[in-house]
Amino acid sequence: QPVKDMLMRNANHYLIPADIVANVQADNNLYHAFLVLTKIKYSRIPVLDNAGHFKGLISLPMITEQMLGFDQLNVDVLMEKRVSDVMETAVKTVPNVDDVEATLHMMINDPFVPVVSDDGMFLGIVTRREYMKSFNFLTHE
Amino acid sequence: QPVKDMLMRNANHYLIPADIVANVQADNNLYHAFLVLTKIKYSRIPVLDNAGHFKGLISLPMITEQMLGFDQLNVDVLMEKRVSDVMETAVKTVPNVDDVEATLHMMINDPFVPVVSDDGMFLGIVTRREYMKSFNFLTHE
Ligand SMILES: Nc1ncnc2c1ncn2[C@@H]1O[C@@H]2COP(=O)(O)O[C@H]3[C@@H](O)[C@H](n4cnc5c(N)ncnc54)O[C@@H]3COP(=O)(O)O[C@H]2[C@H]1O
Ligand SMILES: Nc1ncnc2c1ncn2[C@@H]1O[C@@H]2COP(=O)(O)O[C@H]3[C@@H](O)[C@H](n4cnc5c(N)ncnc54)O[C@@H]3COP(=O)(O)O[C@H]2[C@H]1O
Repeated sequence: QPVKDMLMRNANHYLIPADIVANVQADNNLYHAFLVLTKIKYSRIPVLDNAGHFKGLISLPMITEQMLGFDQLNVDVLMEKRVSDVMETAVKTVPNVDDVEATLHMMINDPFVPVVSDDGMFLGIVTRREYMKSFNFLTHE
Repeated sequence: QPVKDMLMRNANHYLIPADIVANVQADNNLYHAFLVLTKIKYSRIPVLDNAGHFKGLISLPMITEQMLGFDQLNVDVLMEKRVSDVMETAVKTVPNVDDVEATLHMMINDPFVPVVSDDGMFLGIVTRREYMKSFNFLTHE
C-alpha cells in the first residue's frame, strides 16, 4: 500500500500551525471581517474566541448575504452584526493529524480540516494542497 | 505505477462540463457579479464572453476590494464597473483532460483548472475534488 504508507510517513508535515492561519474573532463586527477577507483573499477562515478556542468558519458570502436589501445594498448592517451572528458552526474537525486516512476522506468535500484539541483549542489546519503535493510526488516515481 | 494508471483510466471522468459550471459574462456590471457570487457560494468562477469563450476568473474579494473607500464603503462603484475591469486574466488552462499528470501538477496551486479549446471556447473545469476522490479510493485498496 504505497499510498497509505506515504501518507502515514508525512502525517506531521500536513499540519499548518495555528500561528500562521488567518482568523477573526467571534466578537468582531462584520465590517472588520469584511475588510480582513477582502484583503487576505483566503475564501474561508477559522473563527476563534479571545482564548484561542475554535468557534466556527467565516467566508465573504456569509457577510455579503447580510447586505442584500430591497432595492440597494445595506452597509450599516456590517457595524450592527458580529461574526458570531453569521459564522458556520457545524464544522467537522479532527483532534490531531494522526489519522491521515480519515482526514483524507473529509477533504473530499472540504478544502481544509481544522485541527482542534479535545478542550477546544485551535491547533491549525490540514489542507488539500499538502495532499495534492504528495500525490503529485507519487505519480512521478 | 498504480497511481498514474488509475489517473489515466479515469481522465474523462474528471471534466465538469461547461453547462453545469457557474459563470458570469465579462460585460456584466460588478453589482450582478456581486449578487451571483453571494448566492452561489463558489469562491471563484469563470468569466465568459457572449459567444462562450473563456475570458478569465472572478471572485468576491476582487469586487469588494473596489468598494473600499476613505471612511465608508462605496456601493455606487458596483454599477459603474464591469467584470472585465477587475477579473483575473493570467489564468493557466488546459486544452483537454488527456494530460492528467500535467493537470494534477497545476492543481497543487489551483483548486480548479479551466479546460479551454485552442480557439478559446470554454469546455469545462477539472477540480481537486475529483482527484481527491481517486486518491481516497487508492488508499483503501
Ligand atoms: N495566499 C496564498 N498563497 C498561496 N496559495 C494560495 C493563497 N491563497 C490561496 N492559495 C491557493 O488557493 C487554494 C484555495 O484557497 P482558498 O482560500 O479557497 O481555500 C483555503 C483557505 O480557505 C484555507 N487556508 C489555507 N491556508 C490558510 C491560511 N494560512 N490561513 C487561513 N486559511 C487558510 O484552506 C483552504 C485550502 O487551502 P489550500 O492551500 O489547499 O489551497 C489554496 C492554495 O493552493
Ligand atoms: N455547491 C457545492 N456543492 C458541493 N460541494 C461544494 C459546493 N461548493 C463548494 N463545495 C466544496 O467546496 C470546495 C471548494 O469550493 P470553492 O468554491 O472554494 O472552489 C471551487 C470553485 O471555485 C470551482 N468550482 C467547482 N465546481 C464549480 C461549478 N459547478 N461552477 C463554478 N465553479 C466551480 O472549483 C473549485 C474547486 O472545487 P472542488 O469541487 O474541488 O471543491 C469544492 C467542493 O468540495
